[in-house]
Amino acid sequence: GHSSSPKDEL
Amino acid sequence: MNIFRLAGDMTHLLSIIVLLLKIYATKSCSGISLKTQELYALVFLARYLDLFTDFISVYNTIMKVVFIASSLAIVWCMRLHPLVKRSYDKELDTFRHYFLIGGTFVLALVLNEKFTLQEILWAFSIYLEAVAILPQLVLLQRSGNVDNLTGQYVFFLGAYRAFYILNWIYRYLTEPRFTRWIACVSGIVQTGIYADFFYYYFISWKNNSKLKLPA
Repeated sequence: GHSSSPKDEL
Repeated sequence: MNIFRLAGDMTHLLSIIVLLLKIYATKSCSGISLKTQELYALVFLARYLDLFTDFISVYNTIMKVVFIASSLAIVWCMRLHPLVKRSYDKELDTFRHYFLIGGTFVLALVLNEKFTLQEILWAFSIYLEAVAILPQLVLLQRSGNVDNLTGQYVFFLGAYRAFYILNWIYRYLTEPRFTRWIACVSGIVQTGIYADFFYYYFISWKNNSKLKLPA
């Protein structure tokens, strides 16, 4: 499936 | 990292420092909602589960630890510190925040980027953060006059997410496929909830008068 957005923010 | 996000994170850190200063300097937590502090501790615990699994950067890891540790320390202080807990406005801090937890969790089950535990908890933390300030704003309206440090605390807390909105606009314009609908929409709602507080805060600053929220 589609990948989720990278959690690079706090 | 861009200047808007850095400004946002530093403003967020500043809000926590102001709150810790208020509690430490005055040995009092009057005017502070314990429920809002508990919601923030839950937000950080639910959002930073990847603290040990996904390394982003030293900065990211340090800030996550600081946010988790400070939010838990504030809750501990307001619940257990013998001197501070006496000044907690228990009878004013009556917002039913369990509804906020339940409602945002159900929303996260429905609206998430991927139906995995980590993504559902991340979306839950984003939605919960948007409404976590409500018990605090209700308490300020009930407690009449607001002391300076508490007013500054709420102001910086609201301002940080406004910087994040600028960060999302900047990233949308500079990064080809940047889309964070959950964080963006929730962040706009979160900043909007502070709108009336910002208005009264500006008025009190302009008239150099005491901050007073209408009941």
